[in-house]
Amino acid sequence: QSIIDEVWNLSEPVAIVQHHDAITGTARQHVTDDYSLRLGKGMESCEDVINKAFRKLQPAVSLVSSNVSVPNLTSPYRFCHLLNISSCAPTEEMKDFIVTIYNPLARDLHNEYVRMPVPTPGWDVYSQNGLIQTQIVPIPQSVQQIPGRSSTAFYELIFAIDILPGLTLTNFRIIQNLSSPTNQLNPVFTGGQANTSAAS
Amino acid sequence: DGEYLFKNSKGVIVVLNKTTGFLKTVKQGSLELPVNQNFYYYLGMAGNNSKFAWRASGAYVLRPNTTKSAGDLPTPVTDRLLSYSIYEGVHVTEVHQVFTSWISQVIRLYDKSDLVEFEWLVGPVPVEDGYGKEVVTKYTTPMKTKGVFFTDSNGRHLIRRERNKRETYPFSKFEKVAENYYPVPSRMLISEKDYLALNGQTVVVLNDRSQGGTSMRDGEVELLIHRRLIYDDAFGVGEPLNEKAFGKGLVVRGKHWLLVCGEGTGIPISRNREVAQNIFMEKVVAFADAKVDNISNS
Repeated sequence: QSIIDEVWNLSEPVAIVQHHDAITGTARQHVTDDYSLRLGKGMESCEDVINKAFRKLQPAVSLVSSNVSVPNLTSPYRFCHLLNISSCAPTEEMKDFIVTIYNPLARDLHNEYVRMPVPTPGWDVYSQNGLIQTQIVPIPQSVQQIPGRSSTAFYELIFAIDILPGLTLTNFRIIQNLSSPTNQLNPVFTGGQANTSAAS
Repeated sequence: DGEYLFKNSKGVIVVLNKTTGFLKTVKQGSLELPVNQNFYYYLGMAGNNSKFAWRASGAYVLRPNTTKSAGDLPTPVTDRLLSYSIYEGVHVTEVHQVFTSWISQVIRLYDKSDLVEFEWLVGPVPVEDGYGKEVVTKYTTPMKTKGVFFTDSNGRHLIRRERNKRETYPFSKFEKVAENYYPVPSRMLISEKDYLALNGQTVVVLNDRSQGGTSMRDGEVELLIHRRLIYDDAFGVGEPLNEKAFGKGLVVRGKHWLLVCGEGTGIPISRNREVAQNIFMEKVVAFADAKVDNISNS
């Protein structure tokens, strides 16, 4: 019953924003702000449910190369709400963490990529098969300067998932490694008006 | 020779014009399709709300002022990028583009993907000149689409649209731009052949949120991505569509995905359904601290 109540905390505001003013954006600003607040609270409530579900559904495998048995994880899962502005408190604060990724589709996903904002460029990522290839790219200045963005993330860490079966979880362990090479951070080409003598 | 080219292991090739920094061509299979992409704006109708015909553009109605600007053509924000940088790596090639002080974008080509990703950042839209603005992005190709384009019906089937024509009532031509705008919940599509079953060359643009869209010229996909307006349209909300975040206008960031499919590409047009589903049912990602005291050794 308690889990149903937690899910209801989101389904109720989702029902409320079916109103035509909420769907089309014709509500007054303070009403729209209230819709956002209700949805935000509902999402947080559902994260508790996802937290429990992820623990229950964890595959009985270890991340062998990093000696981690994920089913025995005791720390709670955290989520990112600000990925749309390349900001994510968990990945900015933690230096050694597990990323659990769930495919909500009932079919396999192939060749998917995971991106996460991070504060420093050097990171090692382990899958169940060991260390995997990663890439680091800088977050554009224009994103870093979005009004109200308060983030320590200057880079995005990228890695690939070859296959993620439908309705299935997979895990990666991510460890900060400041000595990792970061030569991909430099652009291979730059251009535009700002780079011409006329503009300067 | 004035071009910058990058490609991935799926055989997708993206070509940029080195001088302007704009997208120039997308190659997929044996198809080499010229594609230009830029940002534009319409001025919002100020109106005076005393008559229906003089209503302002606002929350309820899209009403670009096509007499104030160049007919039904939106104004390009620039004809050459302020700056751009290209980053290459094992998983993705990214082009970081700066169009103006208030518009920037990242174009991405992942190594094992048949999509070209556009992540745009727009705002705060300047209104100090006294005009509200409706910001659009256009993907322009030379395809001969004969005024026909397709928009989806809440992620279900695609609906055929024809420029300057309505199925159920006469087209008035009074407001050509607004009258040709349609809802785009998940994707918009143009094809060289009128009927999708013929598998002609097809361009699909998928979006991450519902937007308005049209094709005001043959071969174009136009999507409305941001609006900042300074007059209420007097339909009831009582506020202009002028969201202020942190004392400034709102900044929006979102994604479009370009899929070139159909004849000559090796990718069936039906691929758009799978991609749209992947976007809608995105992966769920969660993080947990892996400090030694939180985890047992295997």
